[in-house]
Amino acid sequence: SLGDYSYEVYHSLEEIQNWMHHLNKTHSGLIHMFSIGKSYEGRSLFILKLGKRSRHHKRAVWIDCGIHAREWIGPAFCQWFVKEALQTYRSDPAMRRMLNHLYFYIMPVFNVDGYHFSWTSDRFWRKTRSRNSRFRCHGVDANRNWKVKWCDEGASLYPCDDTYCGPFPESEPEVKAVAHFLRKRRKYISAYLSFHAYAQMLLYPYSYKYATIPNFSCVESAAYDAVNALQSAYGVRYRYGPASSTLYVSSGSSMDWAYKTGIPYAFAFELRDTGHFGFLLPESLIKPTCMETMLAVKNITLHLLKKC
Amino acid sequence: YLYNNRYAGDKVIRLIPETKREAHVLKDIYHQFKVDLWQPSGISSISEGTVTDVHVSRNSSQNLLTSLQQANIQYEILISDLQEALEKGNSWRSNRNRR
Repeated sequence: SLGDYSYEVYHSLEEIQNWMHHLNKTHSGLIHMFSIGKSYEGRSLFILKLGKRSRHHKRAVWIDCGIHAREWIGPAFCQWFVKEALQTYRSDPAMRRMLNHLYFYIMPVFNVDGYHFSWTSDRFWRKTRSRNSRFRCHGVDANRNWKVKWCDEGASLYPCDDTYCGPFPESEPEVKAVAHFLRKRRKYISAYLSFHAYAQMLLYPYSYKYATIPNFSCVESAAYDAVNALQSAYGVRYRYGPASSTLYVSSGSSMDWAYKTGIPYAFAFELRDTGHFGFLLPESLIKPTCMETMLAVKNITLHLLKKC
Repeated sequence: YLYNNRYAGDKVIRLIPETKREAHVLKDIYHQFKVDLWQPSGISSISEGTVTDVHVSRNSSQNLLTSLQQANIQYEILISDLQEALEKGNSWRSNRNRR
């Protein structure tokens, strides 16, 4: 049952996938699990489609976690989100409205090969695990591999760098599979949310250049309300703004690609903390991190249900 | 120990270059020591005022700190022993199951 699985510890890839299978069987009214392809090492890329089934087309929100392998709080949040959605569907009018009006496509672990590698071999691995036989180094930065100003500023052409953009855009099967999925459904997807760590920020486009997006006022007000909602939980402050000026310039990111593809609300969260623990956020902080982030995500979702 | 104790003695250090010169020196040092950059994600993103967190191995940490002192760059040690931080951060049950 939902209650038997702990959402306050970090889980291995196998545990997360077993959990997904289990929910698919036990909560078929609100959950449907499917695969969108295979990773470089042949692992299935599982997605959970969450929401009340409807005969009509519903708009959707895409949420992915774990693009970067070592950012474990991301997948922990994705699991938390699903748990909260299922547990509060009946009791929370806001959640009920969200799941009745929208679908949520949740990808708890985007970079499955990298996540498994960080669990078993190198805790601080970031990239995918693909390998070009011409080079001695493994992996591509899955957040530099998208076809939007690919391999420009903030990305590297050198395969041994952590921001290696890959031999060409969408070279990584994981990136290609998600891009294909989102491209096909772009008319219905209203928001793209990607979860990373660490910096305590809520970012929106652009990452690849210093410029203001056309729907700035709607996105900015959604971000402002979201960080205030987040802060209301435990007083934790998140900075917010365009990624290029709030964090740093980086080209080829999933958030910029989603926005360019036509998804009007594209955000990247950088979750806790700001460096005291860094990627080693203790399990004791999973619950408060996820609870406050939940408020932000609900706030953004309810914002896009009202027309801006 | 988790990960065969490979992170014993490794450190995570925070540096914020205050000038262009310091940023340039820091980039050179990072290249030289082949550090694991925690933030920002790439060395090219480092400029004056950038908060940089770097994971450095036990073997390289003393030489790196000496280079920083010689360049007169201020630093702060965020995590003095990465293995210890790793072991502390997970519950006993998680650690036991993983082992």
